[in-house]
Amino acid sequence: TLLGFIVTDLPITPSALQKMLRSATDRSFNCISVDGDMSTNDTISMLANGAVDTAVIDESSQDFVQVQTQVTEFAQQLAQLVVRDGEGSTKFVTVNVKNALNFKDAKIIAESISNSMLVKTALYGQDANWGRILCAIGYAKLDNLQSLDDKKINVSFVATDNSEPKELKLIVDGVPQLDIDETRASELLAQQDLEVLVDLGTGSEECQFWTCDLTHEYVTINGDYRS
Amino acid sequence: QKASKHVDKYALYVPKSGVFPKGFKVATQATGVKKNGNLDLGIIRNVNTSRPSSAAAVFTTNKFKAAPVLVSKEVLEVTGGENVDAIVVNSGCANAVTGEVGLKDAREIAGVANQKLGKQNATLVMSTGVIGQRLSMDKIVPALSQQFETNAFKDDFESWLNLARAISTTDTFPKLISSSFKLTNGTEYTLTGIAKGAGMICPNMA
Repeated sequence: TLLGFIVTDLPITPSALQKMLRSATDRSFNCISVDGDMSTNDTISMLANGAVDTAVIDESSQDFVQVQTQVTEFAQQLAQLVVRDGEGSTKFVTVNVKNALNFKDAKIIAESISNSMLVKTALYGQDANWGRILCAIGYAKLDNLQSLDDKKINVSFVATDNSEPKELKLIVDGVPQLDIDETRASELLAQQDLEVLVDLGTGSEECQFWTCDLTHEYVTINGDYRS
Repeated sequence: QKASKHVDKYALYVPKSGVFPKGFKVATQATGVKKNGNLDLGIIRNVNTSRPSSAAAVFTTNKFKAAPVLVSKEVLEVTGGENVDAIVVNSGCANAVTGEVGLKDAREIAGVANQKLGKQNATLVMSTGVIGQRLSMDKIVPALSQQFETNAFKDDFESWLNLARAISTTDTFPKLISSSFKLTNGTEYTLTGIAKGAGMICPNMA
């Protein structure tokens, strides 16, 4: 279960606060997955008590967008901590889907990859299994297939430690790179922080989703949770 | 969590200090709901009286919403998010799939806090832990009352960190972040965030 709250001493109207939290959640807590299971109790709440002496912020205030952005970045930090603590996890994975036709498709595809048990076990095993990533993209529950063009799709691992080459291309314009540098792939997959980059090439929208690997320990922890 | 122990996540992600918003205080207690005796009840309280507070929330879209979700939604609907001054969280028992008795228990917890605050509909409630078990009200209610009666609320770093600990379940580290920011007019304000979660995580809240 995900529970959380954000509190601030700013004065913010209830409707502006709800708008901020909803927007922040859609770009943070609603973009994480440890195991693909949705709880009966997930709740994020926000309180603003107005202890700071300044004008009340509503949707039309000059500062509304700035505060909303800061709340969103704040929520992303919190959401990422939850993923980093994923039960039994050893890796923190950013799935970055870009150049989709629309945000909704980018998010559905990113979530599909993030929830794939086989992708997550491959990441745990440090196996550059691009086939599983492509498979998860292919079965993503899209309304239609307009964001997918099998001649435009690119899939890469991206280094998170500033090492070069930064990007290891697994699929280029729909063509699997059968002679990928396995040594470099092993270097990238040995890192604690990983990034999977999917460039759909069909639009300009993007979504980041955060997930983790799936390990033996996840089963150990959850095999007897009630006792 | 053997795998997690490969990296010292506690050292990496738990802060050693923080800045916290004015006018909030927190309290925690180990009520005995968690079998290991760890903290399992947390309360955050607004003590600022210069202006009415505002509240907002997003909730699970799971069809089978737990009792505290339904009760907190009611509070926000009734109040429109105005004058909500407390959040009470218990861990160890989710009070989920508990039917009418679960709703009654969640309302009773909110009611105890409301009574202590001297206000109606001023408390949100949250629960996390095992599904399908009834809350141990004999442990939670006296502990909750005691926190108010002994004025156990504090605003120091360790108290905030304990609040993050109190809401944890299988988490290997408490999740607390805080930062100060400035508005365009130079006024400084603070955000503090606390979260818990390690498994059953793929939220879609609205």
